[in-house]
Amino acid sequence: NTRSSGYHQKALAEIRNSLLPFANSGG
Amino acid sequence: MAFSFLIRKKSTKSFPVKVITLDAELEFNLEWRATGRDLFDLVCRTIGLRETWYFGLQYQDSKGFMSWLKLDKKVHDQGIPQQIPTTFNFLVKFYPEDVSEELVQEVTQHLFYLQVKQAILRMDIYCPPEASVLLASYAVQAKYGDYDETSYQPGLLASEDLLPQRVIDQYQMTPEMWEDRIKIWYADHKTMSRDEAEMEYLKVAQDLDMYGVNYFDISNKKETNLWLGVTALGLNIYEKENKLAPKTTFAWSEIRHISFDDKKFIIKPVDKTSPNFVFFSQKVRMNKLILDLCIGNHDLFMRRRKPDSMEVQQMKAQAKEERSRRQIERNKL
Repeated sequence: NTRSSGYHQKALAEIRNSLLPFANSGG
Repeated sequence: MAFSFLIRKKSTKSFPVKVITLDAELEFNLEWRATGRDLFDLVCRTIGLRETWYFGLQYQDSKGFMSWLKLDKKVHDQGIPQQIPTTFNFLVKFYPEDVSEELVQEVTQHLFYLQVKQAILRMDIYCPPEASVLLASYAVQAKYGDYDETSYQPGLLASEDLLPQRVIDQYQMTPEMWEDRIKIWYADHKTMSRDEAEMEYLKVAQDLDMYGVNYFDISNKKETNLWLGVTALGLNIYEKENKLAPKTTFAWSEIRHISFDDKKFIIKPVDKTSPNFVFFSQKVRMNKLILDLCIGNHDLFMRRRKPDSMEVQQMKAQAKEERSRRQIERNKL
């Protein structure tokens, strides 16, 4: 069940993209 | 007469001590002449901790300065405040270079997890939004176990303290929107046990820039204010406005000697052609603490570069056995 750093990098990139449209201006 | 009797009684008897770990409060009666090590060993035995070298007992001394209890000195000779019970926090003092390689016992991992999570939620460690969401998903897996669509109560996560306030403030998102994002990843962690989820949490957290850094307010010869960071790998120097990216680093292997004289602190590099790095801290007391952390981190750095001791080898074998036994049990279920 251990996760590779590749899994975490991919997850972080996906989350970043999903949050992007909601960022406060200047945030 | 009665007065002198009381004093004599106090000097031969015990005193109450409270030790706060991140998941328990322990109370002991300690002999008046007990050393820091007596108390530290008592705590480790009580909570079943064997990887003792990462931890310490922290307290505010009578002058309000944060201190770590010295193990080789009597508890009472260390300027502890006159409060009843005498109270200490049992905390991670030193960090490994790689959590998944080095932390063996579940109890060790759990205490690290609790302390790092607290530091992230209190914003002592800067955590970017995407990492905050991923960490939250592991924290939920560790707390609630597998995601189950049929029994999941909407709003469950929205009411939890899962994200740093700074992250929430950066976005125009409702609690439900945050919950949805955390839930996607929570569902992806299905079948992960508590200790696996906590380990994944630590694996993500250890990549954060401020993880495992002890910061000290210092100034250089030109009286420029800087941060000194003491870490598992060496010393970092940061500009005052940037605690994330060090301006200079000294790996432990590049440092020949470290010493201080009053408020002046001197780092001598191995390379004798390089100049010494000299800085000043506000208090001698702070220099003592910096040196104590340097010695401890350097010892662990050296130890990691040698073969494991028999004790650690046994501990690793036991932990591996225990994990595979549990895995087999889980597979059966």
